[in-house]
Amino acid sequence: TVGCVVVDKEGRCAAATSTGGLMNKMSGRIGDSPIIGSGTYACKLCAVSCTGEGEAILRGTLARDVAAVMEYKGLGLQEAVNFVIKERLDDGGKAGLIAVSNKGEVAYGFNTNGMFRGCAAEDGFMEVGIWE
Amino acid sequence: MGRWAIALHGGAGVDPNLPLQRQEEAKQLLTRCLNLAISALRSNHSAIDVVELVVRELETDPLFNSGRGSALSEKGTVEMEASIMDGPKRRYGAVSGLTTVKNPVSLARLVMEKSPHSYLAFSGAEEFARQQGVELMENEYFITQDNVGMLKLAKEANAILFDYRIPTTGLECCAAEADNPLMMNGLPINVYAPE
Repeated sequence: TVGCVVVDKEGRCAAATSTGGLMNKMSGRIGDSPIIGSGTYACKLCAVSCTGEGEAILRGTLARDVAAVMEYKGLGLQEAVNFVIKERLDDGGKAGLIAVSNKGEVAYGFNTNGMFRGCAAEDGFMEVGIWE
Repeated sequence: MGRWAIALHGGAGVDPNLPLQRQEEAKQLLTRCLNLAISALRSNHSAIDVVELVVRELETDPLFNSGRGSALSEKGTVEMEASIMDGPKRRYGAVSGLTTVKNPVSLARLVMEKSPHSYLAFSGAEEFARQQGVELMENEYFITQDNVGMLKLAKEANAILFDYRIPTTGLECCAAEADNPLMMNGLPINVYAPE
């Protein structure tokens, strides 16, 4: 799975996710990536793209939950990402996600051993990584 | 004026023994995509344009599991899916079951912008793609030799792999790691490759 989240200078957030799904999946299987609120979500507050065990992400509605805990619980972006990874995945569910906020923050989280990721911000911050 | 920011991913769940060369290739691709996005944002492109631009680039490179390089179904075919969402306007487009569309994310955007719907799948999505004139490829274009090998291993292991791929180092890898106590879906953790 690949994904990208962006907030532009106008504070507009957008998210996109694309995937081939699971190796050896049944024909006709649909995962989290195209499901609004599961693998992909964006609103005025933030944008989120997920990757990992599709069925676990679907059950946890991970992407929407990041926005929801920011909106209803008042959490910051990284706090929201951490909360969702820790609290919203089933036991053993493995996933990762990336997020940006309308304030120009970036955040990511995962409970797998690694996630291919990169982020950059207008202040010059730039990072590419795989492991924790 | 606010501050722009971008994050991107190429999948979670990475073989801890992923060769350094593969790690470097992944980092180079991620860096190239970041630079593409930075340049677009500095040129005042909108967030929705930039996410599509970046995901198209990732789909076109066979390194990660999307577009060319997608994981294979049990039939050895590629069935791709993608989505895109524009936050402020609350618009959404998604596609599933694509077998010929070179860049699924762009078709998802067309669903969002040019159809009265949010989500098209399988034959309907393919028909919409033809109507819209997007670039189409034979299914073979999306299939890499690495993934053919991974599917073979997955079938031999009788496993559906949750967004992870078995590296092409072969079954001897699985045997070599048989003593590893960390398991996922019935297989040692380090037989899994990204996505």
